[in-house]
Amino acid sequence: LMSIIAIVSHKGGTGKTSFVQNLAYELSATRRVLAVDFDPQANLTLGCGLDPAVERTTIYQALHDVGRTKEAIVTTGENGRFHLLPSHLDLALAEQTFAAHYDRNDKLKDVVQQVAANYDTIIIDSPPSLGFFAFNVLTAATEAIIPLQCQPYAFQAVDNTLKLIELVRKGNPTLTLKAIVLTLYDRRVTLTQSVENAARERFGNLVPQTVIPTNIAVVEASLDGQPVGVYAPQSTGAKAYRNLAAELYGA
Amino acid sequence: LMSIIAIVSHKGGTGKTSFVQNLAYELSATRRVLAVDFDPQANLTLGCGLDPAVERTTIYQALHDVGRTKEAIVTTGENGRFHLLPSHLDLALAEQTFAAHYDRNDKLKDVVQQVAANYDTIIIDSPPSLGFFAFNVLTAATEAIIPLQCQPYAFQAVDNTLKLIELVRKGNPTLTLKAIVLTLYDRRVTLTQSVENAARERFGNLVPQTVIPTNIAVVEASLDGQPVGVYAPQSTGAKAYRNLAAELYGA
Ligand SMILES: Nc1ncnc2c1ncn2[C@@H]1O[C@H](COP(=O)(O)OP(=O)(O)OP(=O)(O)O)[C@@H](O)[C@H]1O
Ligand SMILES: Nc1ncnc2c1ncn2[C@@H]1O[C@H](COP(=O)(O)OP(=O)(O)OP(=O)(O)O)[C@@H](O)[C@H]1O
Ligand SMILES: [Mg+2]
Ligand SMILES: [Mg+2]
Repeated sequence: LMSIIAIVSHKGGTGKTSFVQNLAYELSATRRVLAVDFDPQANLTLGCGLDPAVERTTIYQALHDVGRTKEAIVTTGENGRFHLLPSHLDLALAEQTFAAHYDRNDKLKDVVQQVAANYDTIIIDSPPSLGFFAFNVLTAATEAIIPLQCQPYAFQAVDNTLKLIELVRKGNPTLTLKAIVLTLYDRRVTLTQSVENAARERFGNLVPQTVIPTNIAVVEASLDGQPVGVYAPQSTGAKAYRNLAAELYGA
Repeated sequence: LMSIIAIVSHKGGTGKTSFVQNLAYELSATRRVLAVDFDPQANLTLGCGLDPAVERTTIYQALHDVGRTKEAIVTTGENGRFHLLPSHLDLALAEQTFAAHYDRNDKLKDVVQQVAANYDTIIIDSPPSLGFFAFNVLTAATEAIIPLQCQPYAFQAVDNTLKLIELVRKGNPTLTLKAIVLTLYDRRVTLTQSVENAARERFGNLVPQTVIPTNIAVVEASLDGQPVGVYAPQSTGAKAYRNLAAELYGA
């Protein structure tokens, strides 16, 4: 039952963080879910309503001492529906700190394995990266999802991200690509259509029927520290994430 | 007359690459301009009409041997109006390659200084980063501009980016913050207004009157390998960049 999902894209601003928070919430209706913030920006932590500047145990401490992983985990989502392993700006130091370690790409995996038995699904946010952060997230994961913003630069980034996944499979053969999901989809913009057509032609069934539309409620929800499914359950954004959870995971 | 402008933001997708291409083009009406692509994604290279996958001399070779900088430079923009130092995915290797070098944060500066005498303005694109890439770009620069997408996560990233600029000033005291420019500005969205108000209240005159609106012509232009000033000179995007060049640089 256990899936560890890495949400990755080399391109910045494609909707990775919003994807993690909202998919985690929808999946948590039927599963025990842990969302992991592996980005020094700590946007997922902020989006879940925590102040990233407050001193607390975060993923950064857990990387240094896996025994502190449980201590760092907080409950979030409506009525604590899913758990969060929060981040902090200090995480930016991790790349240099662990650069010389033989197992530098396994650090996150070691953390995640500490608590894996307590969850059905773990879903991990990452910064736009081709190095340490991306290697760690993909090494810890059993599957990857690439959010694809319907824009040319983001479409071009998919290739680099696919190469990265192939590379990490050398050390983590169980890793598969689960889906390439169209995000920030704006039906009124013809460019959206041409990116969608190019993506479906190139990647076929890897691109789910469900797309994530541009919907301001998603942004307002993150400002309110809530998933969009809590903030505006009838919004197009919330419905899309519900449909996506059903289409990809039968949730 | 010489200004070396670093376009930086820790947040992904805030419009850094589009900003570099379009401001470079507008400034090139009255100055000799070099745009530098210091992002392994090579989006600026792609946006200027070059295929990033084609083998050529790029910034990556120049970092290893500054003598190859001139060889890497190509002309771009309408009638070769500004020059480009292109990038390649290999640049992603630079962080590890130079990690142990004493002068690892000066690599880009050494490259830029090779050709600085030939230009009035050099403007540098960077990936969303808090490490090697950001240190190099800010060390090479005389001033920084932060594009601020009118969204909560991007607003929150400004603080981290300001701290980064303060840090690098220890090694590069001439570095100043030139402006925090509102980008992807959509007047119809109330959230845009609240981010604008928060930015103007917090940063005052650092926020120019000119904002860069969300304008699909900017995206279509990049797909066409052109600055928006060439692709659609009367578009709101092109006019905004022209106004910004005048407001910030009297161009
Ligand atoms: N469905 C949506 N509709 C409208 N806005 C959205 C949607 N999803 C995300 N956004 C907004 O778009 C911006 C980019 O999204 P987000 O920050 O989640 O991307 P990211 O890939 O995590 O960025 P980074 O590369 O910086 O980590 C944010 O301001 C977010 O609030
Ligand atoms: N004024 C604009 N109007 C509409 N779309 C824009 C505008 N400026 C940029 N874009 C689009 O928004 C997306 C993000 O912009 P861009 O890629 O320039 O940001 P970036 O900060 O360079 O991203 P990264 O962090 O990945 O380097 C791109 O798809 C780009 O084409
Ligand atoms: Mg993010
Ligand atoms: Mg860019």
